[in-house]
Amino acid sequence: TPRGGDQCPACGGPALDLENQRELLLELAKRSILNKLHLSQRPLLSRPVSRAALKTALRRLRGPPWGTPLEDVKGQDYEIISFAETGLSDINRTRLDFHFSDRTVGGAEVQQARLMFFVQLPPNTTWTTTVRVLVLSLRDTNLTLATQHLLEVGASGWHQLLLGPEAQAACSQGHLSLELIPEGREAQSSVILAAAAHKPFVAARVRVGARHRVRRQ
Amino acid sequence: GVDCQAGSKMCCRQEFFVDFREIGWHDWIIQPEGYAMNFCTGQCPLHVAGMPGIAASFHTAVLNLLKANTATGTAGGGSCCVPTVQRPLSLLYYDRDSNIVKTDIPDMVVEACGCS
Repeated sequence: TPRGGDQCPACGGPALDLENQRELLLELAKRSILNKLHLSQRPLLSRPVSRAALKTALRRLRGPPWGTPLEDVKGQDYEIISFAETGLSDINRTRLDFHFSDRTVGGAEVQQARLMFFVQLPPNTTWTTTVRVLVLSLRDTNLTLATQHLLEVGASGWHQLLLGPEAQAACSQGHLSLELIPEGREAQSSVILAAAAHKPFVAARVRVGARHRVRRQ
Repeated sequence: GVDCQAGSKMCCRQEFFVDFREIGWHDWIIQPEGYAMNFCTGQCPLHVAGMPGIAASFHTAVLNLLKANTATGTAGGGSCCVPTVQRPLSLLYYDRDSNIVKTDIPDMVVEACGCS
């Protein structure tokens, strides 16, 4: 920016002496990244995820490969991955809990939420289950049923389920609970794999300021 | 845009890469391994002002040079060497609550420079 008619501070001299300016530039780069991510300091990790789970999850997510960002990025999009924590479960049902940081999601709207899970089935069998979306009640802290999906899987491997607006709203509020109830006699635990590289996860797509734009329209 | 060479004095793009491992950020930034920040530096004499990428055409360069020669008190001027093309930086990182977040931050990587 020119300073009141004076010479522009970026001009008027030879290229910066990189060795002398290196520390300054590094500090500038750090501050720039933290500001854009709305962080005051670098996060300190409290619950790091295993590298195997992370690697598999990233491979499952579709999208442009790293280094090829979206062509027209007007706003700032986020995709948040939350790995399942197994809640109260028994042979007839499996509870999966997903936590989303309200500091990251807060003020933004979750535009899409996908459940990704790995199923292992014997050959020539199908597996049918009801996926119940549970949300926190407005009156108390109990979980209540918001909606449910019937899911039929015919082969082993990774599968995805697009969750509806109720689940998106729950992600926006920071917590999503899913309950999986199998239709047949097959024990849930032997079908859905939850160990290391096969851990189920939810990928939530968030756009900052989306809610604001909708209101203006 | 023009990339800076040794001894460049005119407006150019200086490459600058921040290695996340070097600054100890590789534990919370999962991808990429570094940030190609780059920046603009160098002089912007009046006759190249208003020409993104400096040499828009020979004719506009001559016209601007004529303008510069006829103007009074042109030393310095108000022209800046600024980014003319930028692209987003894609980041995959752990946030404060150990969520894994992917985002594209707009206008973070300087691709080309020119005189404002």
